Amino acid sequence: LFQSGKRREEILDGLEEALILADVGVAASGRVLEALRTKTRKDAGEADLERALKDELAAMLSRRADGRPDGSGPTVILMVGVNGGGKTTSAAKLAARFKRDGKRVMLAAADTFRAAAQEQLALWGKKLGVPVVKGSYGADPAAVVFDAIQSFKAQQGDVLVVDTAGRIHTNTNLMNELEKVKRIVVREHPGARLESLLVLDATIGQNAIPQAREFLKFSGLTGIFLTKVDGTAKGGAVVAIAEELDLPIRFIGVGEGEDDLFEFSPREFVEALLS
Amino acid sequence: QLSERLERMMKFLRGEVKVTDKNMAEALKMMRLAFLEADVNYKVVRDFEARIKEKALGEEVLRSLSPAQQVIKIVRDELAGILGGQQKPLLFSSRPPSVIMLVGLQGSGKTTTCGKLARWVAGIGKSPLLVSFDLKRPAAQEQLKTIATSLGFPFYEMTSARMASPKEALKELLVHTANRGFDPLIVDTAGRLHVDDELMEELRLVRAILDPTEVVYVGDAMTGQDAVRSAQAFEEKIGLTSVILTKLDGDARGGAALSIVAVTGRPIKFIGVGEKPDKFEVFHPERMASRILG
Ligand SMILES: Nc1nc2c(ncn2[C@@H]2O[C@H](COP(=O)(O)OP(=O)(O)OP(=O)(O)O)[C@@H](O)[C@H]2O)c(=O)[nH]1
Ligand SMILES: Nc1nc2c(ncn2[C@@H]2O[C@H](COP(=O)(O)OP(=O)(O)OP(=O)(O)O)[C@@H](O)[C@H]2O)c(=O)[nH]1
Ligand SMILES: [Mg+2]
Ligand SMILES: [Mg+2]
Repeated sequence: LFQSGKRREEILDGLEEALILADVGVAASGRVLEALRTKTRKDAGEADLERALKDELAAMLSRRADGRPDGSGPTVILMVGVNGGGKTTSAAKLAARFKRDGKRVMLAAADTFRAAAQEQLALWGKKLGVPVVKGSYGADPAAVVFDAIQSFKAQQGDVLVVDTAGRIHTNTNLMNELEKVKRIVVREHPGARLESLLVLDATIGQNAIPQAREFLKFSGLTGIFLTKVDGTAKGGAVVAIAEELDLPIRFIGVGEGEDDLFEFSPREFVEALLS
Repeated sequence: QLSERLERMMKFLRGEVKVTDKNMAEALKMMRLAFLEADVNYKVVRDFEARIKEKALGEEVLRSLSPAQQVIKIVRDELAGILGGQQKPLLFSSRPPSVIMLVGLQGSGKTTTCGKLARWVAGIGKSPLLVSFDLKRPAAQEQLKTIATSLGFPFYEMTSARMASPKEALKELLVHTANRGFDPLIVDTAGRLHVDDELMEELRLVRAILDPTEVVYVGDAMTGQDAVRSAQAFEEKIGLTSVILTKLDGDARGGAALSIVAVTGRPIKFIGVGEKPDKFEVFHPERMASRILG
């Protein structure tokens, strides 16, 4: 009996280590393991424990699973997040996906700050055959969004994907700028469904959690777009985010091309997390 | 904070005069927690723990500090020692032009850092020429050209026509750089996954032709456990000379710094602390150590 008790703790420690290595974080891993301890039988074997863990994680990530934007318009999707996470590329992927679904799609290049940011999105628009509303370099991003909304309404578009500049979530001025962009959308197109997606790089560690908190506060968030999942990083920080902020993962990015996009599947994600 | 936790533990250890295996285990557990929360890689943490244990149980303990204070000091010194151990300034060739090549994962900040590096070397009297080998990302050439132009530095346009015969294109670039007296040549490369064998091989070939004095791994300070995997792969497949850690203006603890240095053995020479070209600093190991420890 003593032997099986020791073995159980060894297995549970191993599972906790796997979660930590996947960037789930020490605190969240501890909580998940605690839930596992109470929910599983004392004599559960390794396979049972592992399956129970996967069930637990999948359940955490399945809350609010329905409600993914499907482009039945009018929908405005705001792409927000810290620098370099993949917002511009992911905006293009969403535009491609909804266009392929037969929707009337537009893009707004509201990153008026970074070098060649608008040119980057404009090239995507050209490639995909999706119109891109731009502004002048250094202009107020809210002005670009305003113009984009007028155009979007005039053309009775289904989906408008708004690309914003990368910003560090601790920069209050930039976070206020984002809040203003959101207000413009709500004010100018109150009838539209507003989706605010946090574009999160799967390689990020625990800092993903404060990022999610801040962006939730300033731009409101309706979901997460997890990028660069084609790398080796597991993106486990989304577990803690789902737990604390109840944010669903809507899409995952698996490459640099416009088709490298999947709808999020909790089961598949959890399998990969522990592989 | 690690120091807070260890101070709390001090109360529990009060009266004890030397570090023992027993009170050491508690201190190490707290240190492990702090490091993991700071995104230091799990295996790097375990190795670090072993080093600390060895030091703490050794000669040094017979001082006036309490055991907990002693452990904190050893941890801080050891951390700063690893981070700053190989410290060297930016390397230049004795036969100009020097080539500085920036590599790393997608979105880590390479293109932006090229501009920062150019501005920094100009500040020590050099004449940089910037070039980008990224022919894939939309407007990548334009991004570096815009940065170069805004800073007043020359930009060499690498076109897909030129890159059709890469060996010739690279040799032509080096000749151009030497003839115009530019030094260093700062080379931006496309972001790539360390598991993309084809792109890693492409990078290895470019490096072989350019023979750079610096191959700089540009890493994002918010990287989590994966930091060792990518950095190690770039070190093994390409060979690195140094590291630049970006986005330290955020509030990520930056444990990736320790992970990357521990696994590659290469020094961090600079850090990025913002998007603008002047947001660039020489790396300070003690400051990074404090940041990681929280
Ligand atoms: N491998 C991989 N690369 C990606 C993915 N998504 C984006 N990228 C790459 O990541 C890099 C950054 O992408 P961007 O779309 O420019 O990121 P961003 O968030 O708009 O960046 P900023 O606007 O500068 O903040 C580019 O090289 C993209 O090709 C993905 O899912 N997988
Ligand atoms: N806040 C902050 N942002 C930075 C820093 N360094 C770079 N960035 C931003 O990070 C984003 C990505 O930078 P890039 O220079 O395009 O990254 P990259 O590595 O060249 O990207 P790829 O070529 O797609 O691999 C941009 O928004 C930059 O402005 C930094 O130190 N701090
Ligand atoms: Mg962008
Ligand atoms: Mg680049």
